[in-house]
Amino acid sequence: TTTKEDLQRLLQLLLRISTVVEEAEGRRIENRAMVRQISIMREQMFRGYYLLDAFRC
Amino acid sequence: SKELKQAVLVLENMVADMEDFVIFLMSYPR
Repeated sequence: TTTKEDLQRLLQLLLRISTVVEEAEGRRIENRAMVRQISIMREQMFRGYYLLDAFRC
Repeated sequence: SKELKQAVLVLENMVADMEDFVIFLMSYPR
C-alpha cells in the first residue's frame, strides 16, 4: 500500500475507535477491566492522531 | 513508512477485537 492509502486507512480506523471511546465515556462504567481497556484504546487513538498529523505535515 | 504501517496494523487488530467490547459496552447505562 502507498503512504496515502495507509493514511486514509489510519483515519478510518481512528474515526471508528474515537466513536467507541466517546460512547464509552458517556456511560457509567465501573468494571475495572473495561476502564483499563478504554484507557488503552484512548492512548492508541491519540498516538494514531499524532502520527496522522505528523505525516500530513 | 514502516512506522505508519505498524500503527495501522496495531489499530486494525484493536478494531478487530473491539466487537465483543462494543456489545458489552452497550449494556451499560448512560
